[in-house]
Amino acid sequence: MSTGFSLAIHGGAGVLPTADMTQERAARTHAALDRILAVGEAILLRGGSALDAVDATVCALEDEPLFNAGRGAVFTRAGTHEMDACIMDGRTRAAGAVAGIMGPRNPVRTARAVMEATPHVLMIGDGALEVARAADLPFEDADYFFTQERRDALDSTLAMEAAGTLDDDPSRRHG
Amino acid sequence: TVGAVARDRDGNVAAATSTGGMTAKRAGRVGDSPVIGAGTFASNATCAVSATGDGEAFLRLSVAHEIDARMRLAGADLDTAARGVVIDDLTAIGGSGGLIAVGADGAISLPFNCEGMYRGWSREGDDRGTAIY
Repeated sequence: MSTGFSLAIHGGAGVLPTADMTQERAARTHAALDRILAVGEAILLRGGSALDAVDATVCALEDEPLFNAGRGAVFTRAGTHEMDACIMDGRTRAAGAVAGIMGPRNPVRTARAVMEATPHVLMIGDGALEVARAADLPFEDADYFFTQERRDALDSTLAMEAAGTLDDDPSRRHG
Repeated sequence: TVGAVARDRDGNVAAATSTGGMTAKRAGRVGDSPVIGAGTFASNATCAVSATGDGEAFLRLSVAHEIDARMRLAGADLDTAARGVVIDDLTAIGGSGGLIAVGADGAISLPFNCEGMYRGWSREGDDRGTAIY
């Protein structure tokens, strides 16, 4: 049984196909993963909890527009954002989750507020937003979450659907 | 989708996942990320898991809880349980994606059955890295 910490992060499995991944893009992605890994390591190195480490690390991932969450989240077919998040504490199996929300800068923080400030596990829509406001979490408007790359992905997906040429590329289903 | 799993120096584990979902998804569609036992799970008895990929497939397989159950009931180690669910079961129903998992013993497993997964890992005093494919 190791006494040290262990930490792992992911930025999603819908990676760009090898052919489309430029060296510059790959370097930027590795740098972002490395920077965000260091966020969780810093907490664990000073004896912090696994819960605080995953909370802070996922916030940093949400803030990074390269990945599909928070800022840089993908669009629904209506051109809107609907974000989901969840956090779970292995000590007590306490858990908080939110679905279908737009507004809180860091959806994972709203999930944690559900876990810590309500008797519930999963909350959706306006009720979840009320919990975020009661916890004084920062909100952003739609522009904050917008990235041209995700808008282009939505437009091309809808265009291919309309033309009947949408392939069944599994990574497209991953957002 | 993004996620993190951790085991701290006291041996406690935790998991968190966050997502925008799928490009061009219907309004109201929710995938596995916020569903405990599907895309996110943590128990000090076994492991912490955060998944990414074909949300509907991960929901149908209850992926994260299935890994916990194989460790708890069948005595599987973390990597055997995680790889069995992702490489065998997920593939068998035509699902694709991956997950990150940390065991109560500090082991890390990062299986995926698609082209790649943006991922990073760090074990105190041991291995550390990032990868895409």
